[in-house]
Amino acid sequence: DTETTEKDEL
Amino acid sequence: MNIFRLTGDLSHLAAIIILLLKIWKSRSCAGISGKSQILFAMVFTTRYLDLLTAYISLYNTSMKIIYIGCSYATVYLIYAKFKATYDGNHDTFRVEFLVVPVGGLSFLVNHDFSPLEILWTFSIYLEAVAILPQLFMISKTGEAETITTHYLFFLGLYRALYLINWVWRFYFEGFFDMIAIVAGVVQTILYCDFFYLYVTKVLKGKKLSLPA
Repeated sequence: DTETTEKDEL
Repeated sequence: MNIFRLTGDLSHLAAIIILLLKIWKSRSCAGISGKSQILFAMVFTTRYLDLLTAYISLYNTSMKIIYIGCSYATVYLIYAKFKATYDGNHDTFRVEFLVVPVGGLSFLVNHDFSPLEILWTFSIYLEAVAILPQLFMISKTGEAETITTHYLFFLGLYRALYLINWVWRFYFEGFFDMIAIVAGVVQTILYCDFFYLYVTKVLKGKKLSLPA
């Protein structure tokens, strides 16, 4: 489960 | 950013522009599912709320604004400007059967129980099934205009390229987002039947017609 990294994908 | 994600975004942009231009130039939305376009507008609205909270890059911000703008313009053309050409009799998919389960699932399976994260998750799950009303409409009418098949091809290709992007990012960056990947696989699988027809018919110059 990834930490909520900044969402850089569209 | 990698080449697969960039070509994926450009493929997505191409699909959105192709559809908007098709409706605008032909002044008709015949064969287009307004319901799918409403779902896509919902996908972009719930996914890009972070436009108000985070700045990632000029590319990221401008693409989001273009996607939102074009999707609302498309919905406007279908339901307002060229309403007379909207084929409501064939656009009959019960979207509540998509939105309700997707809404429920986004509360149950997400990375973080915060409003923005749940809305993002909702948009990911909804995008996976948002094309169903359009595919259902084509199965009901038994055919699709060639320009519509090009729209669907680029739309399906974009998420397939994103799948490769996620393999790339896992391998080189150790990054992966299980929710986006699973939804992206489902979304791409839904296009497989169409991809087969597109390659075997449309690319050979035939019209896409399903055995009615």
